[in-house]
Amino acid sequence: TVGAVACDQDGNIAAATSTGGMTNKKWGRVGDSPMIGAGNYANNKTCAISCTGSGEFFIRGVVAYDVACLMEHKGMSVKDASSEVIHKRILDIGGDGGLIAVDTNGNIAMPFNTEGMYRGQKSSNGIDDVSIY
Amino acid sequence: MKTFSIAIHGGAGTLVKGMMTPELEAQYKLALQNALDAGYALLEDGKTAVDAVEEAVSVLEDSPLFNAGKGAVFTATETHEMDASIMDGKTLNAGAVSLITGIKNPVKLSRDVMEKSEHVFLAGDGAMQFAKELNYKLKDASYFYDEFRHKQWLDIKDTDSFQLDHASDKNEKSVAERSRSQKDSKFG
Repeated sequence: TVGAVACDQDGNIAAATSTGGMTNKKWGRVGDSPMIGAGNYANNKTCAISCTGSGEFFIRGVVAYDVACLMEHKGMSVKDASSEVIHKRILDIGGDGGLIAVDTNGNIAMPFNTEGMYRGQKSSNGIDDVSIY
Repeated sequence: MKTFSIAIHGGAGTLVKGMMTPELEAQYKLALQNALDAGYALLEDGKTAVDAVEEAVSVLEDSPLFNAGKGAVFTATETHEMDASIMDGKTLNAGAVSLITGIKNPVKLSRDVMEKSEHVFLAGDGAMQFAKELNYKLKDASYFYDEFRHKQWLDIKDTDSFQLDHASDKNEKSVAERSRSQKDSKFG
């Protein structure tokens, strides 16, 4: 699965996600990647999110929207909300993976709870980083 | 001018600990940097966040290293089924496609669903029909063939196992063990 989130010069945000699914999948199995609210979500009130991980758990956890809800209803930062979802809420139901998120101020969060994550971030305030965790 | 930024992910690693060589790591990092730079360049140029995420994901889809587009994994029937989605935080418009095949850049099709249809989510044959009406050129199976992906599939074909494109140690073992026990079970 691959994905991107961005905040543009006008403070508008967006998210995109794309995947080939799972090796040897059958029965027309679909994961969270194309599901708005589960693997992908963007709302200028809160954040833009793209997820990667065990799709069935991310669907059941409505993960992307869950992060946005924590920001909107509990006033959490994008970093705290996405960390809460990946390190607590999704783990509680057995899900592993991670997400990338950006808010309308260009702040980025990239939490994950399993190894082997490929990530990159770049910002007009000087951040430019590509890492494999 | 407000702070603008972009973040990308290439999924969660197919290569578990110990399998990543320095050469391969350099290839992954270069592909990620290219995607990041492509998206960022659009933002720097004053383009929208939607343009930037579509571009960055397209670059990743064009790489065989990641499980999307060209690097998509094999299904149980040795085919490729791809899914993609995009959402615009300003308008709350969204587009998604699922179970599509032969499309070079599924994310572009998802954007077309968002902007050129009255729907949010198109799947399977209907999504392919939509792509054809927009004159998408279909790539044949050889474009999506990758030896590593094929080996991944051969390891678990004819079993009921499936494999995520990421693997914690725990997960890898369970997949391998499941796969082995199911293959052995054929011999009593």
